[in-house]
Amino acid sequence: STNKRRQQNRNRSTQPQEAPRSPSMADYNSSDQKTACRKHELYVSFRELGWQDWIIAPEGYAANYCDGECSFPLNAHMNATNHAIVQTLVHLMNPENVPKPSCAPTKLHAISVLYFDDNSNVILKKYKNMVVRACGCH
Amino acid sequence: SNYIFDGNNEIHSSFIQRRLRTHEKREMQKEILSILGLPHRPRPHLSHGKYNSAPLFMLDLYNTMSNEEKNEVEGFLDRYKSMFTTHGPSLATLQDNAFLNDADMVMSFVNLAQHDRELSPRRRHHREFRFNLSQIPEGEAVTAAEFRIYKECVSEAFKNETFVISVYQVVQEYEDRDADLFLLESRKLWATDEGWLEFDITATSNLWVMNPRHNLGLQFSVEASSGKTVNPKEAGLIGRDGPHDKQPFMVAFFKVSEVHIRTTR
Repeated sequence: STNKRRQQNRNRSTQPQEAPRSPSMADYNSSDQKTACRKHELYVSFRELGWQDWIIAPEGYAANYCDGECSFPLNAHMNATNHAIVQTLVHLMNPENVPKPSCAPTKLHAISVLYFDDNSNVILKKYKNMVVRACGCH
Repeated sequence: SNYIFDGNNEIHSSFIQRRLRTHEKREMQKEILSILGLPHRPRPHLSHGKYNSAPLFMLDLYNTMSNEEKNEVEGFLDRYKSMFTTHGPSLATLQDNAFLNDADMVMSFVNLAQHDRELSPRRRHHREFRFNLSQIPEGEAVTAAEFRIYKECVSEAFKNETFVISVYQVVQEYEDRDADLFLLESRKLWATDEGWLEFDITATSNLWVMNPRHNLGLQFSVEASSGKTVNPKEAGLIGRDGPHDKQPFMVAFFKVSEVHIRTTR
């Protein structure tokens, strides 16, 4: 509020000013590319499951998954939401109680699966949100 | 694990680094089945092989869909229409039905009538077809359904001849007399016509799904232009004794309800 700001200004003029805390090297290092939030490949193989007697197609699908840290600063991370920025700030202020933003899928795609049922009828079904196309910080 | 593996060489997660125990494998399989909306692993009896007309039709549809999913264009109707270019010529014109655009599941049903039953002399050329619609996943609503039968060219025996092909729903069966039939569609064709014939059985399929005891199958008859009934085989219609890839079957299109039902864990 205006009153507080005035008060702060008065204080600044009389008391030695504490330098604002800038992100330490450790903070920057935590967003290293090795640990940064990103998409990883993960293939679910219907063939390896031994399901080829009833799944006609596909042989499997690249489900993928998201993994990595969403650390300050978030510029390095893909698709960080506005909420993730707030979450990071609150985490920096209270690291013990507030977790960092989560690395999670931002873009999911569908796959189609063709399979037999118990009566040898054939089903072609579209499954939404099966393949992670992109990850980001939430 | 053997069946789920990380394509990335870097170490990211501990569960990838160890082989799953037997019960864990089983649980993982259950989880994947749950994602697919299946209570258990299906055990199909593939006595006729995977290369019957219905699986082939569905595989063509799958390939068309998969190719077009990559391009991220088109509606379901386009995919369905393009089927006819790869699965034999079609004699019927597919109407631009809006419901096909948002269908997200297609299911084919094999004909379960194993033998041509002895019908009365009046209906000796009728053929019967039965389909099991009892295993339709929960939450699916039929938006369209077709009975498909293949017709070959029979120009030599019936030069310049036309046939009237009729499809009936069996309404009531009796032990001592002919079944009551409800005419679904009649269509006039030339003897020289060749390709898949599609008959709209959407209303009938909905009735069968809602009241399975009403599912008494379909009957099919062929008449020459003189009004005389003709053996469907002589008219070029492929039946049970025909090639596997031209067997009659039923196909239905479904729309999934918004609420995805998952088993409670």
